[in-house]
Amino acid sequence: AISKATIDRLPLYFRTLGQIREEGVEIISSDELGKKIGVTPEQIRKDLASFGEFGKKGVGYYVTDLARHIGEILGLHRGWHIALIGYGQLGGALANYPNFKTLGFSIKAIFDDNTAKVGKQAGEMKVQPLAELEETIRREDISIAVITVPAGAAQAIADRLIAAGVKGIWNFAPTKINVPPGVRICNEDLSVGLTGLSYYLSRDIPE
Amino acid sequence: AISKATIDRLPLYFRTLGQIREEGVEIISSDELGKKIGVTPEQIRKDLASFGEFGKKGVGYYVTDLARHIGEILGLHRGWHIALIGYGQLGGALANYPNFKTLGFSIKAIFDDNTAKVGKQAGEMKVQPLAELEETIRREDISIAVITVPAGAAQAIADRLIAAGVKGIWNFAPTKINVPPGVRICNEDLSVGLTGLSYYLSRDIPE
Ligand SMILES: NC(=O)c1ccc[n+]([C@@H]2O[C@H](COP(=O)([O-])OP(=O)(O)OC[C@H]3O[C@@H](n4cnc5c(N)ncnc54)[C@H](O)[C@@H]3O)[C@@H](O)[C@H]2O)c1
Ligand SMILES: NC(=O)c1ccc[n+]([C@@H]2O[C@H](COP(=O)([O-])OP(=O)(O)OC[C@H]3O[C@@H](n4cnc5c(N)ncnc54)[C@H](O)[C@@H]3O)[C@@H](O)[C@H]2O)c1
Repeated sequence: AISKATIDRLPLYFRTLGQIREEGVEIISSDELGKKIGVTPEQIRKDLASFGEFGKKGVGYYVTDLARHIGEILGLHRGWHIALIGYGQLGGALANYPNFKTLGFSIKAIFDDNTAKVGKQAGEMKVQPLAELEETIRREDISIAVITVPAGAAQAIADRLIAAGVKGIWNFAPTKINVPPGVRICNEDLSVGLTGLSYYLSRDIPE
Repeated sequence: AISKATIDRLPLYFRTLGQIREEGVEIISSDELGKKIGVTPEQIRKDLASFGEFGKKGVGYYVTDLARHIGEILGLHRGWHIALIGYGQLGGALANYPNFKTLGFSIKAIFDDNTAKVGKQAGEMKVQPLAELEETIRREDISIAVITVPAGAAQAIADRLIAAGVKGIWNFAPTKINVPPGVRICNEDLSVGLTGLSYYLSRDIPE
C-alpha cells in the first residue's frame, strides 16, 4: 500500500518534472530532485521505488520516462471531463487557464445562475443556466466539478452535482462541503502559498 | 535546524487548526490531526516538538494555543503589506478574497497597465497605473507582490518590483521567474489540486 504522504507528493513530482523537462534537462539525480521538491533524496528514492521506479544507479532518473509514468499513475491519460460552476472572477481565470488542457483535463460545461452571464461566450463554450446542469453532466460524461461560487451557495450546488453523478469536486469556496462516501473532494485554499512566504520573509526581514 | 519538509507543512497545520477551531473543537490528538493533514501521528509529534510543542500526554494539543503559536512561527503577526499586479480575472478574485485579510495580510495597492482598468474601484482602493509602482511600494512599505499578469509580462514586472525593494513574490503566471538571492518566490500552480483528484478518481471509476 502506498502511503497518503507519497500520493500527495505525486502531483508535485509531476509538475516539477514537467518544469525541468521544459528547461531541457533529460536526467535528474534524487539529490537534485529532492532539492526541487523539498524532500530528502532518501524519501525520493523510497517514493519512486513504491511505483517500481529505481532510476539508473549513480546516474539518476530519466525525466521524460518518469514524468510519463507518474502521469499514468495520476490517471491523467483518462482525459477527465470537467464542469465549472460560478463563472465569476476566479471561475473565469480557471476556465481560461491553458495548463489544465495540457494535462488532459477538458472543461465541457460552464454554469452560472446570473442571467447576465448566461449565454456569454467563455472560450469555446457558452455559459449555461443551472437548469441545464443535470442533463449536461450526464450527456457530457462529467466526472469532476469545479465550484467557484460564493460560500453560501456551495453546498446546494455540490448536492445537485453529486445527485447528477459527479464523483470529484474541486472546491474553492471558503466553506466546508459535506459529501457522501464515494465522492472525492479537494478544498483549495490559496492562503497556503502566502503563509509560506510570510514564514521566510519574517526571518529575512528583521522586525 | 528545522527541516524544509516540516516548514512546508506549517501553513497546512495553520489552516487545518483554523478549520477545526471553527468546528468548535478545542483539543485534538496527534492521531486525528495526522489524519486531517495526511501525515503519521509520529511525524506530527516530531514536527511540533521541533517548535517546542509537546501537547498534553494522552490528551492532545490545545487547538487555539497551537494555532496562535504556529501563526507566530509563520510570521503572520507581522501584518505584511501586499501589492497586486495584473487586475484581471485571477487578480480580481485574489484582491477580493477576504481570507487574506483575516490572516493579517493587507493589500495596499493594485496595478494594471490597461488604461481601461486604471482608476477602477477595487474594494477599498483604486487600480493604479504602472508608472506609480516604485513610489507606491516605498510609500506603503510593501514587502510582498502578487503577480497575476500574463506569462510574457511576468519577468519584467518582477524585475521592477525587486528593484523597488519587494522581498517576496507570489507568482501565478505560468513561467519561471528569475530572482536574485535574498528574494523569495512562491510559484503557485493550481493544477496540483486537480491532478490529485485525478489520482483518486482513476481508482474509484474503472476505465
Ligand atoms: N480558495 C481560495 O483560495 C479562493 C481565492 C479567491 C476566491 N475564492 C472564492 O471563490 C469563490 C468565487 O470568487 P470570485 O471572486 O470569482 O467571486 P465572484 O462573485 O466574481 O463569482 C461568483 C460567481 O458565482 C455565481 N453564482 C453565485 N451563486 C451561484 C449559484 N447558486 N449557482 C451558480 N452560480 C452562482 C455568480 O453569479 C458569480 O458569477 C468565492 O467563494 C471566493 O470566496 C477562493
Ligand atoms: N497558477 C495557476 O494555477 C493559474 C490559474 C489561472 C490563471 N493563471 C495565470 O494567471 C495570470 C492571469 O490570468 P487571468 O485569467 O486573470 O488573465 P487576465 O487576462 O484576465 O488578467 C491579466 C491582467 O494583467 C494585466 N496586465 C497585462 N500585462 C501587464 C503588465 N505588464 N503590467 C500590469 N498589468 C498587466 C491585464 O491588463 C489584465 O488585467 C495568467 O498568467 C494566467 O495564465 C494561473
